Amino acid sequence: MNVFRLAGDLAHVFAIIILLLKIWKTRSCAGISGKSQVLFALVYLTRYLDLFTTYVSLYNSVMKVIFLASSGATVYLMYVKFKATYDHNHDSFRVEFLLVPCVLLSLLINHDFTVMEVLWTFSIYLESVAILPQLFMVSKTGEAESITSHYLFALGSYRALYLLNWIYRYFVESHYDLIAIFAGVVQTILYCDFFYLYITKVLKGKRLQLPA
Amino acid sequence: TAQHDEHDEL
Repeated sequence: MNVFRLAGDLAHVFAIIILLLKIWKTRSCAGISGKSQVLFALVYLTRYLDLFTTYVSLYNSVMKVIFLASSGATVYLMYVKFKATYDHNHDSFRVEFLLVPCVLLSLLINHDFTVMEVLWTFSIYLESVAILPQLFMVSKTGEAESITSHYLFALGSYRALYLLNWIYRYFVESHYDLIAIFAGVVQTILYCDFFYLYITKVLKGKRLQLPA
Repeated sequence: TAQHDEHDEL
């Protein structure tokens, strides 16, 4: 464990908590893409199957359970409890455009052709693009509430921090994982445009509104 | 699997 990895984990947990609190406090999931949230739940379900097969550490297991439980709770709040506030007209991204390539790519490019390993690879690929329905929704409505922007910023930064973790591990431990690095680079690039808007607008107290 | 360890991203 190094500082980048820990910071990445914390940014990720922080993002999920911001989102859950926002939905809970406002009793509304307006502006949030349910499709992205379902994809994230699928990411954790397919990756953390190893909870049942390998024990790494208490920290590792607890974090995995937190990710599974919180993404399950978010999906529940969006599709059951606060269903009436879910803005599905604007959540029109076609998820098959993400799922099909991720399935094919994980079958073709993986470390090991076993069920667990292909599922792990699938989840790593899917995680990198799972935010696209959300970013698509923001671009369709042309704006995002500030709390949604903070959520997206925390969610975008964790994979960038993980990239620093991989750079550190490459130099200090001579260890690297090309699949995780590739997916991390893709995910971080997808957020670049958003990061720019966040820094130039939201941090200066303005609403995140896309130029017309 | 062997190539994943506790220092991997979660």
